[in-house]
Amino acid sequence: NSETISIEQKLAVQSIRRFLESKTSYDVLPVSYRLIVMDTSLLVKKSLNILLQNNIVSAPLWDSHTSRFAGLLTSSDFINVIQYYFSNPDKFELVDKLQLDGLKDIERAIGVRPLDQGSIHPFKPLYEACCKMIESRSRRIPLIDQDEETHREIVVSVLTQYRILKFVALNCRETRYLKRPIGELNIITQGNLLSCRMHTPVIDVIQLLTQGGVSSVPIIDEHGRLVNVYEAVDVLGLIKGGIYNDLSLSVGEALMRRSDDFEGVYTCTKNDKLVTIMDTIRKSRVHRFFVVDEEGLLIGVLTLSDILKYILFEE
Amino acid sequence: QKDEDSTIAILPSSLPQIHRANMLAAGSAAATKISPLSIKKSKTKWHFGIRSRSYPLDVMGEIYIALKNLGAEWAKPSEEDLWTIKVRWKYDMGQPTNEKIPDLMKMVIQLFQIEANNYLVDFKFDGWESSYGDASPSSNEDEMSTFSAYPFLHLTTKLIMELAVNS
Amino acid sequence: LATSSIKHNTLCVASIVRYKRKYVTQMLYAPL
Repeated sequence: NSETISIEQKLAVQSIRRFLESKTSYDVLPVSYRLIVMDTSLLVKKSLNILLQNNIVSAPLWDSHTSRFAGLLTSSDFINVIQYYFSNPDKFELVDKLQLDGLKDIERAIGVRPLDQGSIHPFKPLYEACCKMIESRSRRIPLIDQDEETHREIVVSVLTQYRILKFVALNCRETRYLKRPIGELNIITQGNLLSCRMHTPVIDVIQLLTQGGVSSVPIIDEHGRLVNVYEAVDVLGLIKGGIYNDLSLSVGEALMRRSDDFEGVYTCTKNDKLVTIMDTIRKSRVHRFFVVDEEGLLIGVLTLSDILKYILFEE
Repeated sequence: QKDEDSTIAILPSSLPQIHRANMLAAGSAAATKISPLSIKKSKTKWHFGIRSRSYPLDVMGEIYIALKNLGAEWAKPSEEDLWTIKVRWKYDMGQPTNEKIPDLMKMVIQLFQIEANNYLVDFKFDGWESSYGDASPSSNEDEMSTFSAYPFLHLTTKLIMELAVNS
Repeated sequence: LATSSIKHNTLCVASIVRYKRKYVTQMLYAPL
């Protein structure tokens, strides 16, 4: 039986891969959708309001001086601002008046290598967009075309790993054959996982996000049981509340900024299968699964990148 | 096919209400002061163009002044249609590009009356021209399928700001 | 062109653009 399950899984993964090669990023786009873009001369704090008001965590930037797109605004930019402010508490005035086109200077000031976003044409195979995202270790990729008259760039949309996996979960019936336990697939990130305690100062957790190049840090109790998770997007709420100047806050206190419609942290165990993982992605806005054992002890994490990498390159 | 033995779950202690209760129970001092982010996802209220209750000719005057201040040019309006302005706007990018790309953006600005003393100024993108004369390939409507709206949107923001500041 | 009321010195304009067979509501936020 397990032999059959392994063969079915292998064939299903290959079939899903062919699906990704046969579709384009354009196919993932809804028939009608919204794209919010910000002029780089906006104040950073204004851009934060716009993201929160529109319930988004990232947006393409447009430089009206050069009439070109200037990359994506993401939670990493806000993390950089917090770190800059933490090392330069006297620069409150500068941070308050910082414009989006000043974010590059902040990156240089704190010595952070800018995230290479990459980009891809909307009509390239979806498989290629996925590979580019895995390569650039970013969780989103702008779809760029050219204005046929002026040859200027057009950002058609920004594709995320979540949207692609949801597209697969909605359109590939083969996901129902992915029945091998994820513990056998060697796709869980485990062992010396970055983590913190509820009383850890939030600034230390933010440092972990940057140093670890991760988008979330699990919070464990004295027994190693998973209690909560601090995510990169939580930084937006921290800045919104203006409490970033009180960075002595513990991460537990900072998490109280979370809005009440936060869906909660998803957990699974090594016995879970990708068939139910993909079904959960189809139904809910989930960005990672923390793997725990029967006692709730933290074992590892399964990110959307891990799942995408498995579908793209394994079997 | 439901997979009965799925152990996927949502961590109860991560739900905001439960987390808050746990923090307060732990006696955290700051916890009482920190409230959850309640960004009212205020539905942006959209308008077509911009509204005005001023006298129609005053509105047109304001628009011409704003266009002039912004360095745009316009075709002389015909007697029978005083309420439409055909605008051309040099859109120089500052960086010299050897390739000849159209640099004159065309826009049509039109005043509509909605009801008694309630007017609407509508802005429409009207393609590109080249300031060095050669007629740009005026691909017709349904071929024109990849054009960037951002230069048009940018110029309308400048015009709206000019009108807002002047008024 | 669609416009939003100017709030906190920020203006948002939008227009619905056809891209191939799909429709994008392009929104641009700019400071006053």
